[in-house]
Amino acid sequence: NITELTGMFGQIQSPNYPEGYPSDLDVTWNITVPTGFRIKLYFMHFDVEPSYLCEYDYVKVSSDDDLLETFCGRESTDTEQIPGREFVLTNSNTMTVTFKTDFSNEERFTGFEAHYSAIDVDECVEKLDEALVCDHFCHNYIGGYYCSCRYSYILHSDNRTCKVECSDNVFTEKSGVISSPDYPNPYPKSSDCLYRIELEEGYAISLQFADIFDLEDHPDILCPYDYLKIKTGVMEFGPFCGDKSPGKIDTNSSTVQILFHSDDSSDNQGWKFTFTSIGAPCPVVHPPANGTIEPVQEKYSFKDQVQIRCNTGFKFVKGGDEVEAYQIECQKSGIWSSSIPTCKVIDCGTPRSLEDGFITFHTKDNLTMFGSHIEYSCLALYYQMEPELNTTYTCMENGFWVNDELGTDLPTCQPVCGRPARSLPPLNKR
Amino acid sequence: IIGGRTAHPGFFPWQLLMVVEDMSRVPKDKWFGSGALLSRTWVLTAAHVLRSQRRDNTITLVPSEYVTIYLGLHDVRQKEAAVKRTVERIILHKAFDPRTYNNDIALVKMKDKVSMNIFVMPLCLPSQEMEGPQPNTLGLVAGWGITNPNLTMDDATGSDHATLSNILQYVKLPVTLQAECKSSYESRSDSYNVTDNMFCAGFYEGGKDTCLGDSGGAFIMYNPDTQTWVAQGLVSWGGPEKCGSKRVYGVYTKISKYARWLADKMSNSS
Repeated sequence: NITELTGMFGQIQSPNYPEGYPSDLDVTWNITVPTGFRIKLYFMHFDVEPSYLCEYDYVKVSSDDDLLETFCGRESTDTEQIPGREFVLTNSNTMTVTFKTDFSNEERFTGFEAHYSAIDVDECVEKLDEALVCDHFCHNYIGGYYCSCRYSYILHSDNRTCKVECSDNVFTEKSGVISSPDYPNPYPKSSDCLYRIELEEGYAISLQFADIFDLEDHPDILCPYDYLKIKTGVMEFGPFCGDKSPGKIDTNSSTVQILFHSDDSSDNQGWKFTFTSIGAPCPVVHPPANGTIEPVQEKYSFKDQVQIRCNTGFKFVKGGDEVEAYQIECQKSGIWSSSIPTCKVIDCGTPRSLEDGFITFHTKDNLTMFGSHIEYSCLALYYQMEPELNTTYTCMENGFWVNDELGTDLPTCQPVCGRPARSLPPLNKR
Repeated sequence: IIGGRTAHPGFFPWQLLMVVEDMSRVPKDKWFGSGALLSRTWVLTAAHVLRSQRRDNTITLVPSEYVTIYLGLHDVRQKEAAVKRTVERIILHKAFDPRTYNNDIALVKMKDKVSMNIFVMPLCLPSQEMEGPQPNTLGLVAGWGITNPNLTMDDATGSDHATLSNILQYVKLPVTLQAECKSSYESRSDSYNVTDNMFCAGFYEGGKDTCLGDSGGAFIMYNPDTQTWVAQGLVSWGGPEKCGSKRVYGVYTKISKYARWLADKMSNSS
């Protein structure tokens, strides 16, 4: 004789209540309420034949095959209990009430009347001790609960744990710091983070982990829960877990991937490292003869630029053109972009001729190199220099013959006027 | 040159002979004058030397290709030994009046430059601030013109060369008081007009003068400050009387009046 009850509340009574109940009864009430609720049962009246350990007649209340209470009698003794003003509360949403009687009653017992009601479960409070019902925030409502996460976290598909979105973090600076979220506070659960450091080819990235390193580990199995892996194109470092810092890792690569996995449990501090990069080293450069380089360094690496200049009076000759300065750059291959050219002394070349004039070289072998001097003169008697000044020209660093006053302009030889070489006879007084 | 002396080679290295052959006329006209070298390419002369020889008042320039210049010339019979140049451009003063010979000045640009030497050398020009020649100061004029005042130019360019001087002649002349010159000419005819652009030179008693064929030659004066000879005048005109006659002064273009004009033309045309 089983009665199924599914209402949110209800009443159960012993047969014939409030008259005496019959013998040889075995009546069961199966009460079911929605999940998220528990069932509260309380008796308004209880009068069942008493017996030692309730062997004759009794009311049993159980839930999920767990016996909660057994009641009999009119009052509680050391060995038997009546519900009195107490109530029975299930942990789940089901309750079974069984009423059994034996073949005889010495007296007339009236039985019982009880009421039940569905009671909301505050999972946020009650599950606090069980595997943390919500990772961050718990919100109870009648019949259930839900979880939410702190800013920048997202709720995992398990609707309980909070993870972070960290699947595509790209770093392109030559140095920086990367850490697990919230480091050194506990890192998020159920997360798979990917960090990428991507530099120009020619750089080598090194990682220096901080001393505080704390990832959930296992005494026997290598990093089964949470782990950190460092990958380059050809190499893989890790997995790392536990509380021992990996220290320094030289990846020898310009691109590095950092994979961090956490499962849905644990409360560890995480990891942090500083990454630095150095370019491919180039050989030390030395200044050319009659030239200088800048900057002068002990070491040169990828991207370093060196400007080479010739001393005053010297120039580079490249492709037939004279070049003022020359710049080379350390390439990713560790080779300079160009060899160091040689500084060649500036040659002002043959000076321009002067109409009705001539040139006197003041240096041996009629040199026309930087620092050489020449002098312009006009053919005597018939021409005179205009303007009349010092007509010495010097071969300057710009490759031109330059006069202090005229610059690169030339004087002119103007014919001398009115001064015949053969003088007229003197005038005679009359 | 009347009453002059024979120059030695190199005395007047700026002196040049300008021969004009007007092929457009039948029979062709041919005459000559003088000029003075100013620079490697520029020559100064009188405008009337380069004017077509018409007996009217029009100004028709002879084409430049009709003009030949001989520099460093001493004996006109030895032109092949001289420096010969053709003409690129002729600049006549735009105010030249063929009736009065007022503004009788012209510039000639040679096609090719000349190099200076003992026989070829330019003459100085007066500065723009300089005044004209002062009365009674002496100047020199050279030329290959008539030496015999009894002959005309036609006679001179004819077959009888005896009256022309083959060798460069020169004469020393004093600058005439401007008032004396003006009154001298105005007393003979109203048509003469001695302007401020002209000056006269010569002796009251005559005997020394420039004459036909000397036109365009420079009247030069010595500047003791710069120790150079300076062109002060250009042989321009005279009266119909015989050259060298008494109180018939030679009239010269006053170059100082044209110093700026000359500077402008030579700089703009160079």
